[in-house]
Amino acid sequence: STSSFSYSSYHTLEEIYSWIDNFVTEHSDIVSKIQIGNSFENRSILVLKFSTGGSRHPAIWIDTGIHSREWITHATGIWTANKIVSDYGKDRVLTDILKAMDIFIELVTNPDGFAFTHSMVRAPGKDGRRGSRHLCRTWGFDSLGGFILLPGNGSNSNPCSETYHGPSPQSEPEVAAIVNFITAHGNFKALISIHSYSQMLMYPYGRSLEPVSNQRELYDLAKDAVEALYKVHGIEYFFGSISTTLYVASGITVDWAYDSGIKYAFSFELRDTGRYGFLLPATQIIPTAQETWMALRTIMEHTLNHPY
Amino acid sequence: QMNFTGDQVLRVLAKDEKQLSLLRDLEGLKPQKVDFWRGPARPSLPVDMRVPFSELKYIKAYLESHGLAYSIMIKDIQVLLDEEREAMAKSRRLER
Repeated sequence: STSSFSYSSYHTLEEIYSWIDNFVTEHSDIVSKIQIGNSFENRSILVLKFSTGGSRHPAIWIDTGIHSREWITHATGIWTANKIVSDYGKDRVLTDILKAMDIFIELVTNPDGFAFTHSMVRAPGKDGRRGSRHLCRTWGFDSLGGFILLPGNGSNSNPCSETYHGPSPQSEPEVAAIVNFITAHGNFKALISIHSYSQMLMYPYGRSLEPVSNQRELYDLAKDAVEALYKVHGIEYFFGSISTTLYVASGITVDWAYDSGIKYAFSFELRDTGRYGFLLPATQIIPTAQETWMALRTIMEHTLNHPY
Repeated sequence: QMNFTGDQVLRVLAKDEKQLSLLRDLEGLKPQKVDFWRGPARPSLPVDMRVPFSELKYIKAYLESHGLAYSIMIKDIQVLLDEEREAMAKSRRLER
């Protein structure tokens, strides 16, 4: 059962998938498991659906583990999933959100890469093995700044490069699974992609300095979210559009989401203690998840209160 | 599991765009000498790079010769990885 599961530890892919099965069994009234596809090496790609009924509720998407070496993101996602079932019915804001919306969480967005970090190379990087697309792709996918969905400046077609993009959004099975699922669902109102580490909360665009149409709203919402995060453990985040906060990067997840009509699209870069990089010790999992939750809850509440 | 004994992570603070481009030049070296954990983005943001033990002398000389200020964020990556692995094993025992 999940009662013996340690939310303050890192786990392997098998342990996470086993937890998912137990978690869904124990909370079947509000949580279900959906397989949205298979990875390049044919592992299941799983999504948790939190719903109190109805089939086409407006929905919120959260993914962790795009960069599979950043274990803190998967661990934060697992803690968040448990927080949702623990607080539903107690936390008025969350209860209101779930009464009107569904929440989808993809915990291990890149299962092949995650397995690779446990079995072969904990810190895959650009010195990954050159050679066949398969090998490079395993780690190459790790170092993407999100899903390179669209060819454009700053991305290229070399599967061993950091800014690899497939010839089309559907070219990578992990990307295709998300793109197809979100597109087929057709009623997502917010998308939040969780990476680490830089202590940043960013919104579109990444591909250009041109502000999005609801820039002011996203700026104010990001400000509220990082303030809510700060109040928990005093961690300060930068926030703003990707291109003005970080750098101009082509076709990444939140750009694609925004262009697909999802007005509230955000990328998190979780806490950076300045001592561990993405190798954050497990002792930091709970505090990181606790502060991230307050920012997520702020974004979800805004989405609930601003239907479109 | 690949071993990272002696590999270090250096945190570099580039003063300006010129220094940032010097860091980007490192990215293009063949064979790869550094792995950016936080890539060169803008002068106000730190750049973190993993440097294999065998390249440390060369990379530190490169940084110092170009006046790039750096600190050692992680002295030996493998030490952190061993601690992480031990923590996971301990947690697994407790969970059982």
